[in-house]
Order: sequence, then structure tokens, then C-alpha cells
Amino acid sequence: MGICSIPALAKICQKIEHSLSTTLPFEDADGDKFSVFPTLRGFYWRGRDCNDRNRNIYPGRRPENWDAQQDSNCNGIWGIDPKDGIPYEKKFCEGSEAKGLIVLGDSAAAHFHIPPEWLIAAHMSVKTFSNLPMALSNELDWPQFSGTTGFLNSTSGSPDRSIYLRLRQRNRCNHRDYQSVSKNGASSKNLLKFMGSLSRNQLLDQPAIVIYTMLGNDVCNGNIDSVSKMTTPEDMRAHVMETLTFLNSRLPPGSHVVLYGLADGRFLWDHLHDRYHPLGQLNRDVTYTQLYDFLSCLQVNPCQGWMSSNETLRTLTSERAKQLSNVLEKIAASEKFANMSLLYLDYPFKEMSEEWQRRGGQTWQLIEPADGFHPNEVASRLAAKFFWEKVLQRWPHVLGKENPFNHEIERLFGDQGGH
Amino acid sequence: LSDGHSCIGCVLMVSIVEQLVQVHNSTTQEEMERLCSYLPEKLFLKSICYLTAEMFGPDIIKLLNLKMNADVVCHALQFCKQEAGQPLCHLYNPPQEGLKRALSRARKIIQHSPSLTIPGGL
Repeated sequence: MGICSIPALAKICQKIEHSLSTTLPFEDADGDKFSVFPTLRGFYWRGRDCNDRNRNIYPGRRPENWDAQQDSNCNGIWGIDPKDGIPYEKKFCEGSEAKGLIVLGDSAAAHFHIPPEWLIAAHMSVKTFSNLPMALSNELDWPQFSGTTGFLNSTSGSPDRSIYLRLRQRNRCNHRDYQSVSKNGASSKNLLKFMGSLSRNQLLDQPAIVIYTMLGNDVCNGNIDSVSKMTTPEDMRAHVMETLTFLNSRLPPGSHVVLYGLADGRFLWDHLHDRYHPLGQLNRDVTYTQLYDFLSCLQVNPCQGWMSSNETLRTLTSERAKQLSNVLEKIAASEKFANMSLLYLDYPFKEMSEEWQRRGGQTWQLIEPADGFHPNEVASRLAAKFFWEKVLQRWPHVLGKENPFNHEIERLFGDQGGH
Repeated sequence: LSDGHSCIGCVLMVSIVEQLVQVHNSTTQEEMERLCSYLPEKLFLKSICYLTAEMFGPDIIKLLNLKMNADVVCHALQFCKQEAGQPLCHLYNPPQEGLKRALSRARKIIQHSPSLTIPGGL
């Protein structure tokens, strides 16, 4: 019953527990916070280490001696052009405004996902559960497909790429420079406990775009008296200022922090309440209303405020979310930091829904079917599209220039060592 | 994991077994084995599944054969617990005879089951 009580496994259990609580990679021989192992906070979460025996080699650092001898920043560009003796990294990346992407977020940012086929008896086979161990060792998150740091091809057929892939396409020197410091249940308050796992050296590394995205856990909880447990605007301001002070102490000059507003989760109930949950599709006997009530009764509802039949509570939750978003917007407009600029964006659910309908879809198809709560892969990638378009339109300097050598890099270095 | 999560896990598993029986027009025993056979060996998932089926399978078979639903099975097996002063939590619509009566019937059927006396409980 307690597998970790077996002496031979106790040590590995402790190591896994440490990895989960600190959000640091389980397998990281040189301790540089980057890994060659995919799961357990490895390279599905932050760019793959290209040398796990040297703590001075990791994604996102400024190249050492223009990477003439070795690829010190793991972007796949290294060596010297024999024609003129100039290192390729200098030739292609110098002055290119290379930068990384860091996400401080919650389960939506980490892309929490329970595949519906795990719950639908009619479609089950050995293949259905082949990805279960991977999902379990990633806390049921799939950051490798997320709209923020996702780097693998979409499984949903979504044509929209993640923010990281767009940043990489804009400048191939950014290859592998991503970090997802996201955790299920993260809020403005508990982020302070694990944001130390962020890896950025102010002196040695490239600047970064940090996306702060906590879509709902400041107003979401499983308490019967949900409203009294929500973050207050005053607390929100204090928590965010603490996070920003920390970031300012870590980020290299020229970095940018984009504060994302909270979602208005009323769409969950509005679009799902009378639909059938995957478990109820065979016999038409489990609706999302039943699922929400069941979770509330067990006091494990991830968001009593929005996943509820009580309309007044849903409205109150949205009002508080709006107040907290206003706090973020005010901070972005009024606070100044030496090493980073602050920007604010609303969570674009309305635009996402309209765009999806334009493409022939329906709004409910943007919500994770198994949990009836999280944005699914299509929604995450749509959010990435709107993020990119807005930033490009309002603050193009944040994304850096388009690298004119991208084709040359691709021709010479192919997939740059992959991800 | 809280008691609530254990309850959800049980209701999910029992529901899936129940639906596999329906889809394959087969027996509960066969479908529990089928479900375990689908799971990968990694992380001991298959072994854990077979062990769980060994421990709770006989009771689940008895109760599902009597057309009891996943809520009733999981309450009877004590994966779902009713907290004092709280309602009896259920995912499915209660059976015609009522949830309490069905549960009391289920408890009687498995009252001497060895799975209810596992050291340390569930």
C-alpha cells in the first residue's frame, strides 16, 4: 500500500518528492536546473540541457567565446565558419536581440490534461494508456504541448503555434530557451514558494520575456465559503510586488514581464452545465452539473465559485477576478523596475471563442472535457496567437527583431539538435 | 490525496468497468482484467491494477451483478465516506429505491468481506 516504505525505493521517492515540491528537475547531474530527462520537471518543462556534466552549459546563457569550441547555450549554433574564421554564433546571433521565454503560471499554463479517451470505455485499448506513466510523472500536465512553452507538434490538429515556437521562429538563436515555472493550484500567493526554481543569471544570461499567468486560483478554491477564501485586492498587490521584486533581482536588463489578467470563468457553467461528461456519454447519465455537484460535495471542487449552479456565487467570483485583474493592470501602469518593463494583457477568452466559432467550432470545445475546467490545447494555442498578435502590435520591441539569418541557421544546423 | 480524491478514483474505475461490461457484453471479472491489461507495466501500473482487482474485485463483482451503481459500490467499499452532517455524495442519479437504502443493502452483502478489514484501512 505504501510503495515508498520499501527501503530500496525510499531514496528515489524522496528525490521525486523534492522535485515535485521545488519544481526542480529530478535528473540534473550538474545542478544547473536543466535536464536531459523529459519528465519530472525535465526538458518538457525547460529547454533540454546539452551537457548535463557542466553547470556552465545550459539554454539561455549568453554564448561563451561565441561558442567557437562548444555550444554553451544549447541553441545548436556553434563552431567557426571555415570561409572567414568567424564563429557562427557571432555571425548569426550577435545583436539579434535573442531572448528566452519564462512562464510563471498555474495548471492552465502547464496544460493540465486528462485525455477523455481514458474515460470512454468504447474507445479503450492498450494504446489509450500508453502515455499514462509520462502524464503521471508530469503531474498530469503536458507542458510540451502548452500554448506558452509547448515545443511539440499539436495533438489536437491546432494550426496555432505556442509562444515559444513563435519566438524561436522569429529568431532561431532562441532555440531551447524556455522555462515553464508552473504548477497545478498555483496562485499569486503560493507562487512565492516555488518561483526560486526559475533559472536566470543576471550577468551571464540573455534577457527574458516573463509571462505571469494565474488564470483563476486566486478566486478558485474548494471551500463551501468560497468567497471568504479568495485573495483580496490588497493581498494580490502585495504578492505580485514580491514576485516582481524577486524577478528584478534575477532577470538580466532588457527583460519584460507581461501580467495576464484572470479569466472570467462564467463561460464554464454557461457552455457546459447541460452537456454530458465523457463518463456519461454512453448512457447519457452524467452531466457537468452532476460532476460539479459531486466535486463540491466531496469538497475537492477546484473552483467552487465558477463550477457551481449558484449564479450569485458565479457572479461574485467573476467580480473578484475582475478586481484582481485591475490590480495587475494598475501595477503594470504605475510600477517601474530597473531590469524589466511591465505590461498587462486581458485574458482573451471572448476573442478566442469568436475566432473558434469563425473556424466552425463551438465554445464548449475549448474546455477540457474530463475536468470541465481547464482550457484545452486548442484554447491554449488560440490564447498564444492572441498574445503574440497583441504584443507584436502594441510593443513589438518586446519580441525582438526578426533574425535575417534564420534560413542560413536552418540550412547549416538543421533542427539545431532538436528539443 | 484526500478522501475525496479516493472516492473520485473509485467511482471512475468502477464506472469504467461497468461500461466495459456493457460495451463488450461480457462479465465484470473479464472486464476488470481487460482494463488492467490495457495499463502499461511502467510505474507498476499494471501490477497495482491487478492487486487492486484481487483485493476488491470479488466485492465489486457481487455489487455490480446486483445492478448497483458506482456511487453505491464505492460507498460500500468505504472509498467514499459520508462526513458527519454532510450529504451522501454521488455522481449518478440515485437508484429508484434511494441511495441510502441501496447502500444499506450493499453493506449487508459485503459485510464479511476481507477487503473491509485491510490493516490500516483504505
